[in-house]
Amino acid sequence: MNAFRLAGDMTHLLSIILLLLKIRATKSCAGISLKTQELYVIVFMSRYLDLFRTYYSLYNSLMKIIFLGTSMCIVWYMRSHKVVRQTYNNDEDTFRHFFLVLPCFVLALLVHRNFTFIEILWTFSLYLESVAILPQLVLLQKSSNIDNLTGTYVFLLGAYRGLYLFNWVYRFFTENHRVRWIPWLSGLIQTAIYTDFFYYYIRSWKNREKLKLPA
Amino acid sequence: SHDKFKKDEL
Repeated sequence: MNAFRLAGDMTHLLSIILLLLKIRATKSCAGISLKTQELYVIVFMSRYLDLFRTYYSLYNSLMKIIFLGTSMCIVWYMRSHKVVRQTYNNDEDTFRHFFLVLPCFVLALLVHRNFTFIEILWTFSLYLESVAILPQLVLLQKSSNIDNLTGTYVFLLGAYRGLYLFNWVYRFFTENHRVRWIPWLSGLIQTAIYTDFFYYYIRSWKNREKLKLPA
Repeated sequence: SHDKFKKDEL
């Protein structure tokens, strides 16, 4: 495993730890989009379907279990925890899952590598992951008060796929020269969606100001 | 090959 890949995975893991920390320590999920979190559950469930069928490494299986477990745990907190669920911005988190899930699924049916069950779901998970942050970004735009943990959570979550892009470039030159359009383009779009957020996050960090996104 | 990437990436 190269350094970009490891850094990407660790950034992803750290973002989740940070979010769970925020929820557990402050007993609040204010500013967090349940829509985005539910989309991540769908992403992980459709991508890691092969978890018990094919084994690659202990690291790999462990990370998959962690991503599946934590994403479901976060959704549980936001939906069912008696204190946390009351802090959820129900009225502002208005993005409809359906408008992301359906087009991604149709696209996976049309654009894929092999027409098999596992392959279609894997492709669907990449398409869906690339846009899953949209409800969260829309919610942040509506929020006048974005706390540090939420801002940093979104920043790390965006940085993770960006680091994967470097990992793919690295692997392209060191392992085998084969073009993998589906993950590359999805990852590129995923990272590009964060561009605006990155700009405002870094600017607020440099100026030591509170993060605010223009509506 | 293709499958190797798919299995070892997250």
